[in-house]
Amino acid sequence: TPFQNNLGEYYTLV
Amino acid sequence: MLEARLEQANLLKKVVDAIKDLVQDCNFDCNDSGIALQAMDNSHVALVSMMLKSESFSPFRCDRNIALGINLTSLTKVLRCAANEDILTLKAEDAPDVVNLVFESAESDRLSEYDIKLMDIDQEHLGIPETEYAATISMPSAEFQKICRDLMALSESVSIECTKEGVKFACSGDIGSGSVTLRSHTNVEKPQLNVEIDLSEPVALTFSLKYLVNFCKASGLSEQVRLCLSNEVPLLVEYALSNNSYLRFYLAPKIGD
Repeated sequence: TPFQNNLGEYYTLV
Repeated sequence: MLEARLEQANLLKKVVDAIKDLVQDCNFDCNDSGIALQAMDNSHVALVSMMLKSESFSPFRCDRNIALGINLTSLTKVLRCAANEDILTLKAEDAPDVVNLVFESAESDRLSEYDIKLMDIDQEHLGIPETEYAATISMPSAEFQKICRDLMALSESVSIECTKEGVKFACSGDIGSGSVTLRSHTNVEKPQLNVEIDLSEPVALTFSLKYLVNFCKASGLSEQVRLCLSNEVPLLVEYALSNNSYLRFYLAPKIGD
């Protein structure tokens, strides 16, 4: 199954 | 202090119902512009962003920034005590231990009052940049919900492909495959049934249906849903509410094989 990505890879913590 | 009065408890009931399976404990950040919430699910794949603008309340008063850390299961229990048409007022002190909810029946003299104990929640907050999306699709929220539910019977993921021909939702699984294609469509008499596709470049991304079906619990909040896609960024699923308030969901795409 495809790997599910993580939001942290697109948006940075503020 | 915070004092925010909603004409209908139904709005908050529906919002909390739509997000409670995705996120459990969240801060309701209150300031003079309204009440906002941002929370990620445990796996950090999906994010909920809610904004209830001060204009959605009448009256709305919030003198200083207050974060109300609330367990959504607790909030759901208390909101169940309100009738959909009740007037709901949220109240909190400046450094509160509890949030106070008052439900008033417009038709009788019943007044119910509940306090929910607040939690100290240290929440990770993501900065989401303003994005020019390659494709924006507005469509009936019920239609989107049906597509997601239908395709989930066949597969755990859906590819959303947007070209100038239209938008294609496709999946394949053990028993076979399926797809639904929508083209732009204008219904003058029932604009809530419109499908509008705004495309600057073709996009194709794959997402987990489990999350999309979860987002669709917000369908009762708005007749239309907006999907915003760009290659290699999370999908934005937006339910617009009145007074520029909104409920948004972000979902990271699936990558690789």
